[in-house]
Amino acid sequence: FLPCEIPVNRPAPVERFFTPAI
Amino acid sequence: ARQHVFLLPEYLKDASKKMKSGLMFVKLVNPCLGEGALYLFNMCPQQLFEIKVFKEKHHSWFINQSVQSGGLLHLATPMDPLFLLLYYLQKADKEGKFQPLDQVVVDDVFPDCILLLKLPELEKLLQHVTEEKVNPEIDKKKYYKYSKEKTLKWLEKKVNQTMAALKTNHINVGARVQSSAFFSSHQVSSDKEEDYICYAHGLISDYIPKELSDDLAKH
Amino acid sequence: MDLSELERDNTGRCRLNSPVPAVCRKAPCALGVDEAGRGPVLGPMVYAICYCPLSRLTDLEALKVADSKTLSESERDRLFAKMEEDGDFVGWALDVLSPNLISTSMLGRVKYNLNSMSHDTAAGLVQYALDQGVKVAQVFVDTVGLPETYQKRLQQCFPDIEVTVTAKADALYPVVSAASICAKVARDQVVKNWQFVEKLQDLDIDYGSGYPNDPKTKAWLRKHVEPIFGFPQFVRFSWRTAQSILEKEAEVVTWEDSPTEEDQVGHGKITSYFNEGHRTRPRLPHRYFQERSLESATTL
Repeated sequence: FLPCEIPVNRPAPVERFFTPAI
Repeated sequence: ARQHVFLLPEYLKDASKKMKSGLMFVKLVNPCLGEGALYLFNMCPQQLFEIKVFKEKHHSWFINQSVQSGGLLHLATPMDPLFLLLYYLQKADKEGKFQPLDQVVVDDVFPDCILLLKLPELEKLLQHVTEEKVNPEIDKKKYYKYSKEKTLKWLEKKVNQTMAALKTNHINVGARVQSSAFFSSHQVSSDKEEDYICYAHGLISDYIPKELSDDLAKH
Repeated sequence: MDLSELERDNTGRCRLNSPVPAVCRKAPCALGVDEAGRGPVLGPMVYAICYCPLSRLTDLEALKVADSKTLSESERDRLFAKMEEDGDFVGWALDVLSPNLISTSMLGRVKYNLNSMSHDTAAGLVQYALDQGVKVAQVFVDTVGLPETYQKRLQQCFPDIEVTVTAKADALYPVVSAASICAKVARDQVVKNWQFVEKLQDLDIDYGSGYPNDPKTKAWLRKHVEPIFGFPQFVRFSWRTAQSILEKEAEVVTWEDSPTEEDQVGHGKITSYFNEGHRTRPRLPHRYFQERSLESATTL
């Protein structure tokens, strides 16, 4: 759940670029 | 394609496995405003869920390997179908006579309202808000008429249940000044009984027409 | 040079140093400061200090640590190795600032610009040498920004030390040139061994010099821009070159504090504040829902 608005619905290389951290 | 994020009660998880159309989105009336609203209907056992949507600016989702704009979060919570039946009973009351339910719960704008007729224990539900008559000669069919007096009693129970839930959940019912975001660990005991009644009345009033809300306030 | 700490996590900063030569704790020393990688749009910026006793400056010069800009990469590596061998009178320390640290500092809500970052890093390294017991008597620094301001600032930090800030300090003072060699050797090694946490597909590492005007670097940036995530963290997002590619190729992302159109357009006419007569306001959900940004769903 992102605190920003990305105004598109599209594929994105999430697991390559985004490392969730608690 | 657009993707949606839903919070559902756990037990609905395999509803759609049990039956093909186990869970259905239906458009039914919003009993407070008379406009359309989205509901979720579980077919077995029949159960009605209202759908609220969390909507705030500047949000989006990462869903697996995709991004979804909007960041909406839909929540399905059980809703007492009597609020919807009541809406139709009140509308039919203008004719001032007892009628069979399938002539009351009709709506060419929201035809799916007939799903409400399949609800289990429907007759028990209706006793809270109607007078009923059985016509022995014809078909032992039950005829119903909206009863304002019974309805107010029923709503009073709802308000009391809601008040109890507000207290148990430490919902801040005091003046708006304290934002509910700052949950005080110990509930601000200054919230008076009166605040709880008003708050609970206001919440219930989101599910009944304005006129009935005013009657309930007086009651 | 053991950069393994940086290879484990290249999103912050990391400090490296040589052992402190015993003689540097006894005899008054000259200390040179310089950096490598200030201009590139890729990779870290490295700050380095190099110090040795004033009495051994000629020996340092004899190592041929001439103006480091004239040296090739392999010559720098060889000279660095030589300085390591002659470690009995030369000490060094580095501070590697990752591109992610540079980007997040410069783009943070409270801006922390590159010059301030440079000045603080340089002062931090001089302080480090003092904390290690090095008898620093003179400091020579290659200038960043206005020499006078920088000199004043450093002199305030270290009142008992003779501070000289000047342009082309690496051509004038061997300790600065030696520091410059340390910084460049470190930066070259970090860039060569950069671990892309982003597990890039078809990654080519032929990104040229990393300088913004290098066509190879620009081509590499255009090839590796990702519409949602921008670039790998190897890139300095705060560089104009990077930003202009993002503006063209990437999605627009708005944050709560992003300036919105209405902010820019300015407020409407005063009359827009008067409510339009008896227009019935749509009935708002109960405050329980409003306070939680919840509303009834009408469509999916």
